[in-house]
Amino acid sequence: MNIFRLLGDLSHLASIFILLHKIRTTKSCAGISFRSQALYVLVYLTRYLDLLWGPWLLYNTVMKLFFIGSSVYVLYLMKFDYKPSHDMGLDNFKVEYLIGGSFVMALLFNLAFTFDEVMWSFSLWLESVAILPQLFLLQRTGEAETITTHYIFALGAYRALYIPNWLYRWVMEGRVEFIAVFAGIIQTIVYADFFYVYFTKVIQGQKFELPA
Amino acid sequence: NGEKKIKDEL
Repeated sequence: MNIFRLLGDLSHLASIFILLHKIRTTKSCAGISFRSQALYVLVYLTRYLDLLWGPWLLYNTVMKLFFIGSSVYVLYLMKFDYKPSHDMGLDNFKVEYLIGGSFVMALLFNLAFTFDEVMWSFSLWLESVAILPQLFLLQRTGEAETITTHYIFALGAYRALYIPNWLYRWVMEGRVEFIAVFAGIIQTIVYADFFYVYFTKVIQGQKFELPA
Repeated sequence: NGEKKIKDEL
């Protein structure tokens, strides 16, 4: 565990609490992409298959169960409690391509051609693009509630912070997972435009608005 | 060695 990894995980945790806070306080899931949320459930279920056979490290196990549980809970909230506020008409990014593309990448790049390794690789590629339906929804509405942008930022910062963590581990421990590193870099590039607008507008106290 | 590495990240 190093400071980058810890900050990344805390950022990931924070993103979930910000999202739940947004839904509860505004009593609405407007501006949140159901499709991205569903992809995250798929990401965690395929990434954390090792919950079934261990080894169960306390910190990792608690976090894994929390990420699976909270993402399923958000889907439940969006599907039932706050269904009328969901922008179904605008939230129509074709996730089939993201899932199919990630699966092909997983078949091509994996540590071993076994079910769990292919699923692990699939989860990393899918996570790298899972925010796209959310960013697409943002693009279509052209603006976002500030709290929603904090959520997206914290979620993106998690993987961005894992990059110095990987560099640190490569140098200090001689350990490197190329699939995770490449997928993490792609994920951070996917977020680049959003980060730019977040830093130049939201941090300066302005509303998140995209140029027309 | 060919021993499988434990996935210790999230």
